Amino acid sequence: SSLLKKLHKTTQARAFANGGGGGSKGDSFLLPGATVATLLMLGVLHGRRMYEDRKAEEARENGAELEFQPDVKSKFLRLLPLRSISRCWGLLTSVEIPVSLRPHVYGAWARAFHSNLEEAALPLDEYASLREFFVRTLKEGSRPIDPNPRCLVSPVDGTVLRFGELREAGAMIEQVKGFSYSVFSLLGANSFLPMIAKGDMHEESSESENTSREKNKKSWLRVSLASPKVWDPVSECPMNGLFYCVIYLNPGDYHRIHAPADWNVLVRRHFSGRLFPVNERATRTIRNLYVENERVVLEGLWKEGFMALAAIGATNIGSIELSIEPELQTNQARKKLLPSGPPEEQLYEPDGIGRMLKKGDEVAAFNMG
Amino acid sequence: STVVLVFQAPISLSQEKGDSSSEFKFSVQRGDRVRVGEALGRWYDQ
Repeated sequence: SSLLKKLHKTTQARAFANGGGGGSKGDSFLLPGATVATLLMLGVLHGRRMYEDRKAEEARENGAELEFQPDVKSKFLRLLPLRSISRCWGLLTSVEIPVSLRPHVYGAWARAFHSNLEEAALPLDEYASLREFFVRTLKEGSRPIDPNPRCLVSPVDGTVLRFGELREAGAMIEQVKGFSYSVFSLLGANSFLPMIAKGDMHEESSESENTSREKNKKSWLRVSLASPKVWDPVSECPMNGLFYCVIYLNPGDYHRIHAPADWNVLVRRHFSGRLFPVNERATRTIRNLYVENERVVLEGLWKEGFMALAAIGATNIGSIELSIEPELQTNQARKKLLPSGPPEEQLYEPDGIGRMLKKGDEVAAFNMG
Repeated sequence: STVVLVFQAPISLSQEKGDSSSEFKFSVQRGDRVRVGEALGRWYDQ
């Protein structure tokens, strides 16, 4: 405030020195109170945000597990038209950048978000817009696929947030300590998962093994009915557990999604949801974040049984483009303001062949807007 | 953006204890940086 008083005095003195110019010229230099108050408030909020983030960082370094803690900001986010903001961001990043500026713009992006420009498949000045650069492919051989037939590979570049085995009947995944969400809600009510999760794969005695095997058979019967030509994985494989892995992609990461194994995709579900940010702070403060956000779920079979992948969008990355279904459009303007209804489902090849993918094949890509 | 992978993988039931000792083992830790094509987990013959 002393700084502002000094600024105020100097502007007045300067106005006076220039022949006074009467009250009007002096007044026009006056910073109205509201602007000063707004600047001060933004400064205080920013300072508080930095303090809180530093506190969270220290807690994490001390190994403390951050807990679920809804705050005012997460409630405020619910009031914003995040989908429209996301589409505006997409329009902005689609603007063509002059060729001479491209290396500088993408270089600045790479420095800000730690992208590796060496891996980009094309020279930087061949990406016409930031949106085109964002969904860049990589040079051949940049991502060797682990050839071990008994391993599952990462479908994306990113940071492992959570992983584990789904043992409880409710098949819940922890979003952050103190809050979990249901896998059924994430994948959709029509998911083939219920039969498997209810199949209680872990029952001990042999007779229950047969009954659960029967149950499994029934569930896969439903799948095989949907896709008669798909092999029945249950009879060929030992008891199976249900596992999950959650991977977060930073804005600077390579944003294409690949098949984690040889995988036959049978069905796609598109949930036209909200577009909250999905950064670390959002996972700590927004309830059911992954279940509310716009997402595309691919479900199918691999040699060990069921496999599903949920690609979840965010405010800045609202689009999910499928290599196996290029016509799918996500983050479209919704006619009604009400939250989204049931997901839009597409059974691949109604006679049940599905879309066969080899381990490492490209499946989809995230994009801005 | 975020990707959630849900999949079945082999487990083996350890009869005497009656609880399932997963045969599938993750080869990552929370907070690890992973890249496309790197192993998330493997399973082994018992």
